[in-house]
Amino acid sequence: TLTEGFRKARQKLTGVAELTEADIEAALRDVRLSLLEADVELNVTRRFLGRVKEKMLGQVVKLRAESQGKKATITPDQLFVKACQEELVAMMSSPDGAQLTEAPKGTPTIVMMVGLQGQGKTTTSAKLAKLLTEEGKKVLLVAADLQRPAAVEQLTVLGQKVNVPVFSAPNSTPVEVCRRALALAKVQKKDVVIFDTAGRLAIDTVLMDELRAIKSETKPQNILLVVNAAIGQNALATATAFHDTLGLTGIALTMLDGDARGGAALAIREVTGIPIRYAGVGESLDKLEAFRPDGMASRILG
Amino acid sequence: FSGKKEIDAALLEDIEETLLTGDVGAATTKRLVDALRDRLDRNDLADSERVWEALREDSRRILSVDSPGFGSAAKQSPLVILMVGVNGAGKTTTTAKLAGRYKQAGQKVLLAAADTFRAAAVQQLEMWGQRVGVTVHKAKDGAKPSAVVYEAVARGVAEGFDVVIADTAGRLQNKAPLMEELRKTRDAAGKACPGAPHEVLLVLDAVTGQNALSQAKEFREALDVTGVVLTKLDGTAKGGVILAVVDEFKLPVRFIGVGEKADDLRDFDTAEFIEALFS
Ligand SMILES: Nc1nc2c(ncn2[C@@H]2O[C@H](COP(=O)(O)OP(=O)(O)OP(=O)(O)O)[C@@H](O)[C@H]2O)c(=O)[nH]1
Ligand SMILES: Nc1nc2c(ncn2[C@@H]2O[C@H](COP(=O)(O)OP(=O)(O)OP(=O)(O)O)[C@@H](O)[C@H]2O)c(=O)[nH]1
Ligand SMILES: [Mg+2]
Ligand SMILES: [Mg+2]
Repeated sequence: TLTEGFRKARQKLTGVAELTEADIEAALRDVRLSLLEADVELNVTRRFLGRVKEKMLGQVVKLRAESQGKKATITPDQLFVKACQEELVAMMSSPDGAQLTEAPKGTPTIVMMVGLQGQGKTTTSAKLAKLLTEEGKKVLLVAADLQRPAAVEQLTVLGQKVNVPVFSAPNSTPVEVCRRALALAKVQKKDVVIFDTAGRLAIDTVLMDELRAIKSETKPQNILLVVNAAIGQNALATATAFHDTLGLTGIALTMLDGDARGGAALAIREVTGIPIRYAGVGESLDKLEAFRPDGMASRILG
Repeated sequence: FSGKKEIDAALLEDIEETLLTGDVGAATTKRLVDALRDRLDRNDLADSERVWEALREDSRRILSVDSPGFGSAAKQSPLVILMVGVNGAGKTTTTAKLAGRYKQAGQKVLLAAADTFRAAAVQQLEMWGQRVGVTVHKAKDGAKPSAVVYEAVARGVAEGFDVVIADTAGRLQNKAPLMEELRKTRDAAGKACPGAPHEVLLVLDAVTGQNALSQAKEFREALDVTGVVLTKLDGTAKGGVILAVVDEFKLPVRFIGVGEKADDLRDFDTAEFIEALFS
C-alpha cells in the first residue's frame, strides 16, 4: 500500500546520519511502487520522484552545512516526508481554488458539467446548486441529458430536494434545452445556470461535437469535468481529450468518501494544468466541498 | 551495437509501461515482468515476438478461472441474479441488458427494483423494463431493499419466472452499514427461494484503477460474489486491473459492457481481452 511504501522509505532513512544520493534513490524506489498503486500516472510519477530527489539533494547540502558542530534541525526521514508532501501540494494547488468565473454583471454565470458515464455529474450539479443557493445566489438547474432513461426525473427530484428549479424540455435537443434555459434564466434574472449533460466517451465524436455546440451557443464561463476519484491511468487521456475539445476550467473529483487514493487527480492537474475545484465526499446533497490540496496530498501519501 | 542485455532490458521496460498504463498495477506487473526476465536470462525466449507471446500466455492463464456455467447453480427456476457494485459502475444498465438477453432467448424475466434510495432509480429501471419488454417489480414507497428482493423472488417462484434479476443501489465498499444492508438483501433472496441468489455479479467500471482490488475484496467478503461484469470497455480504458482482481480472488469475468444500448453486452472472451490490452 501507499502507506507501506512511504513507511519503508522513511525507515530506510531513519537513523541515517549523512544522507547520500544512494539513500535517497533507495527510498524513492519504495515510493515509486506505492504511487503507481495509488493510480498516479506513470510519467507523473517519474517527474514527481525527480523533483523530490532534487529537493532532497539540495537540502542535504544545506543540512550538512548547518550541522557543522550543532544538532540537525530535521532528520532525513522527516525531510523526506516533508519534501513529498510539499511537492504533492504544489502540484495540486491553484490560485483561485473553488472560485467560479463569474459572467459580466447582469447576465447569468454558466456552469457546464461534463464527463464520462456514471462519474457523478447529475449529483454534483444538484450539490453545486445547493452550495450556491446557500451563498445567496438564484440558481437554475438544466436537465440537458435527454438520453439516459429517467435522467431528467433524477435531476428534477434532486432539484426539489435542494429547492432549486429545474428546466427541462422533453422534445428538444440538448443544445436547444441549454439555449432556452439560458434565455429563461436571463428573463428571470438568475445568478447561476448549471447545465447537467449526458455522460459520454471522449472518443465519441458526435457527442463531443454536441458539447462543442452547447459551448458555442451559450458561451459558459465554467466547464467542469466530473471525475470519480477511483479512476485509473486512463484519467489523463480522458481529461486531455475533453480539455482539447472544450477548454475545461476546472475539475470536480467525486467519491472521495471512498477509499480510493485518488492519485489520478494528480496527473490531470499536473499535465493539463486544469485546477481541481471541488471534492464530492458523499451521496447526499450537502456533500460537496472546496478541494483541499493538503488534504489530498496526505491521502495520496497515506 | 546493443548487446542482448540492453535489448532485453528495453523490451521489458516497454512491456512494463504497457502493463502499468493499462491499469494492471505494480504488483501484477512485477510478477509478469519478473517471470519474463527469468526466461530471458535462461535464453528461453528467442526474440521479442516470443516474449510478447509468453506475456499473452501468462496473462491468459491468470484469467482462465475454472468455473461452472453461468447460472448452473440454479437446479430449478427461477435463476436469481443479484447485481452489486459501487456507484455509477453500470449495474442498472447491465441488469437491463441481461434481462434483454434472456427475454430474446424466450425466457420469462422479472426485475427487482431494489435501489429504493437514489433519485429516480426505480423509474430508470422501469423505463428499461419497458424498452426490453420485461416486468419490473417495485415496492411500496419507503420499503427496504431486502423487502423488495424478498417480494420479487417470491413472486418469481409463485408466477413461474425463469430468471429474476435484482438491481441494487450503488455503494462504496468502505461503508459498513451499506455493506450490511446488502448482506441482508442477499439473505432475503435466499429466504424466498432456497439457494438464491445463484449468481452475485460484481459490476466493475473498466476505467477504475487499483481501487477495483479493494472493491472486489470488500464485496466478496460481504457477499460471496460469484462473478464479475466489466463495463464501459467501449471506451479507451483497457480494464487491466481485472488481471489483478482475477489473480487474487479467482472470480470469473462473465460479461463485458460495450455501450449504453440494450444489446451492448457480450460474453467475456479472454483472448479478445488480452489482445486489446496489449494492442
Ligand atoms: N458515495 C458517493 N457517491 C456519489 C458521489 N457523487 C455521486 N455519487 C453517486 O454516484 C452515482 C452516479 O452519480 P450520477 O450523478 O448519476 O452520475 P452521472 O455522471 O450523472 O451519470 P451519467 O449521467 O449516467 O453519466 C450515484 O449513485 C450517485 O449517488 C460522491 O461524492 N460520493
Ligand atoms: N459507454 C458505456 N456506458 C455504460 C456502460 N454501462 C453503463 N453505462 C453508462 O454508465 C452510466 C451509469 O450506469 P448505471 O446503470 O446507472 O450505473 P449504476 O451502477 O446502476 O449506478 P448507481 O445505481 O447510481 O450506482 C449510464 O450513463 C450508463 O448508460 C457501458 O458498457 N458502456
Ligand atoms: Mg447524469
Ligand atoms: Mg443503478
